[in-house]
Amino acid sequence: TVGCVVVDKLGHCVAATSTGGRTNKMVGRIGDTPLIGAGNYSNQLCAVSATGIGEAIIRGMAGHTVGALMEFKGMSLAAAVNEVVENRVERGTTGLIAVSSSGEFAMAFNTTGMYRAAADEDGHYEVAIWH
Amino acid sequence: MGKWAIVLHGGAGVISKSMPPEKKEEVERALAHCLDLGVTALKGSSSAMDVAELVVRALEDNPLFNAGRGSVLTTHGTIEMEASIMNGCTKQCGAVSGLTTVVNPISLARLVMEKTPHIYLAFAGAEAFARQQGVPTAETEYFMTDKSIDQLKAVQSKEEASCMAALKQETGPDVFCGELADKPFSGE
Repeated sequence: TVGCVVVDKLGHCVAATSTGGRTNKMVGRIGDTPLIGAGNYSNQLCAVSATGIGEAIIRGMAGHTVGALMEFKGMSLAAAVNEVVENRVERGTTGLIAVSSSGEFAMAFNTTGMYRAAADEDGHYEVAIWH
Repeated sequence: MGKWAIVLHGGAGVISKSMPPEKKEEVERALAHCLDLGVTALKGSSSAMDVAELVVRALEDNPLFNAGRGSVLTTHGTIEMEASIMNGCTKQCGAVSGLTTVVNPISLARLVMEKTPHIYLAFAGAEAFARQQGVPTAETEYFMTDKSIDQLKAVQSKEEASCMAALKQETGPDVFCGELADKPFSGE
């Protein structure tokens, strides 16, 4: 799975996600990333894209839960992403990337690694695989 | 004016730390290339929507990653791709599943969002919509790689071995080899 989340200078958030699925998946299986609210979600506060085992990400309604924790509990982006990755999905199943409308970003995973990269207007630039 | 930021991922799972240095560098170069595309576009005042699509298209075009070219295979050795995109300001979104020929599924997902009254198209309907919109398509061979073929063979041989072992242990008549093959997760 690949994905990208972006917030532009106007504070508009967008999430995009694309996948080939999972090796040896059953023909006709749907459900890694294209379920809006699960592996891909965005609202006025944030944008989220997930990777990993789609079924776990759907059960945890991962993307929407990040947005809901921010909207209804007032959590920061980083806290909301960590809450979902650590407590709302099964261990070893999920990686999340996210941005907020104010320009923060977060990357978290409960697998051994996640191919990822990030940059922001303040000059942060990062490419990483493991913790 | 606010601050821009961009994050991308190329998959998660069990990624061995003993990965050969040249492979690690190849992946990191590819991730940096895609990130640079997005950063340049954001500095040029492109919209978040355009940048997200641009970057995911670049990731789809790279056979290192499991999307578009380089997609993994189903139990039948076929390709079935999925993609989705969502605009946080408007809550507009689009998604596609079961694509077999579309070179950049993310762009078709955006077309579903912008050109239809719907959110989600799948399988034959999604393919027909792709033809109607004239998006680039390719034969199956374009999407398959030696790596994806080897991965499928490895998983299926493991499935057979796991199933046989379970049957030998007399676990009962309800042994479902597909479930056994499901574990452990080795990532994307």
